Amino acid sequence: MFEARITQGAVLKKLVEALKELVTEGNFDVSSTGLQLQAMDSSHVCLVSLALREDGFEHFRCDRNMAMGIHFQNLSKILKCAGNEDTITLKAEDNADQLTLMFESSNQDRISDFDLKLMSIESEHLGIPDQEYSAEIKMPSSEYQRIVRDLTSIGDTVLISATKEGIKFSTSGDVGTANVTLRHNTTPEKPEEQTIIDLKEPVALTFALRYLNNFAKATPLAPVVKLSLTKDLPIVVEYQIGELGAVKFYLAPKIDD
Amino acid sequence: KANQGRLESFFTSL
Repeated sequence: MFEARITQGAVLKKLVEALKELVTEGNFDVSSTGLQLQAMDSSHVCLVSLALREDGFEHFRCDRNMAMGIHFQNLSKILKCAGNEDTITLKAEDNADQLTLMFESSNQDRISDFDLKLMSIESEHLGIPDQEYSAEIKMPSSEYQRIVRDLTSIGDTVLISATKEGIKFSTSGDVGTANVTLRHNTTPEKPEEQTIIDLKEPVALTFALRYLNNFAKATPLAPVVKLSLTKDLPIVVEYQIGELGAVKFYLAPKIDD
Repeated sequence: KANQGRLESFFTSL
């Protein structure tokens, strides 16, 4: 059987809210090491990769590997019934066709359980090579959210260029043009307020703003976001979820004809 | 005008 208990149920709620617009369905692959998900959007332009470690849960048991096919809008409907302070336990028998979600209030005086019907999903996994990136930028996740939201109101695509001057986001549209540059800045005392640019070589790539804006739905999960860029490769937008694991979004670049 | 790349052009299917 599979059983996973997380005291901060709100994390699970935020995670599903971050994913559900981007991917309609996907497999929760559970094993003794934790829970993983790899899912592409319907147009195969972006991919969500989620990895939650077994030791990040208060309790984790998985007797045999399973792929649990989840419809995220449906999971979201159930998780909306959980309180923000609730502890959430996920449970499934081996080869089950349902996932049980149990919500316990913090003072244990309210306990509810919901069964989510599982789906059979043929998922296509992509091999993502571990690699060095030309530029890795850590910045406050709220800053990333603001930049992509602001630029989405001006244009459809953004040119992201990383140089030793900083990281520049540029767009243009019917109303005009916009440029936002962030400089390497380690002045703030709190690490989560710093902008750290680790540059191996200058790089510039163009992306659809709609997706980058969608990734920012993960902002409530983490104070810092990391962007990784290499010429002619998808960008990685990564949020570390405390000690529990990470969610990474990959977006294919726009390519010149 | 730039075309939107698809992930399969960058990553291999397993």
